[in-house]
Amino acid sequence: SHLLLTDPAPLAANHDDSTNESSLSTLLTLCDLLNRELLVLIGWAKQIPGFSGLSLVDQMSLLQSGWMEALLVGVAWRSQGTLGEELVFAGNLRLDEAQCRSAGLADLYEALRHLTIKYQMMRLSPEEAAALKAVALANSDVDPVDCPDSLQRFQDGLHEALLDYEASRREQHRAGRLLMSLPLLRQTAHRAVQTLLRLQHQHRIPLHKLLLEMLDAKA
Amino acid sequence: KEKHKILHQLLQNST
Repeated sequence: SHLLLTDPAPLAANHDDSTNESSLSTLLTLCDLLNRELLVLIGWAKQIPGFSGLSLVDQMSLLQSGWMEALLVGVAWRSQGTLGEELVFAGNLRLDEAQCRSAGLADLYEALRHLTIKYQMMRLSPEEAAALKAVALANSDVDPVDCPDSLQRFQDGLHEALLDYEASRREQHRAGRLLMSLPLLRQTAHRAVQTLLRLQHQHRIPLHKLLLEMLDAKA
Repeated sequence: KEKHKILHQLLQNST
């Protein structure tokens, strides 16, 4: 309940009009959205029960490691309702395969569709999406961990919430199935980060400072 | 963690 209550409202894209080149404009719009999503995610993470009980060092490590996974849960969640094969980055930023391809995001499109289809088939609920986002952060396998006991408690609390929720729906296998989707989520996030790093080098897309900082931790 | 000033600040802000 707490995760749902604090789940941030979806952001809208601010369409970039600084260039006539549509693929560049798409990338700039996407990066701006990503930066704002990241800010909101950090604010949200602080409200996840147990997060503030972690040391500041661990809070930073978890976010630096798991931010893209958490954000992609949102993209996959928003995209699962679409009839077409669009990725819904925001209500007003829906990209199909051709648009992604022309923006240099073909590999990202493919990876994100794979993830989206997986969640689409499971009919992910809002509760599950919120839980997965929190679990992705908590489970980001940072090394070294400053305070392992607090991290373990944080993870256990989220796990327990997920089990309770699925038990209330009398869905015996769903919690396990969701957790089994985490490797694909990580793989997809890795692709997304690689794509961003590549775009930054190739096109010299100006990235916001926070986004650069988070990418820097991944590079 | 010196390099990650913005994240550090965001986490330390209470709101």
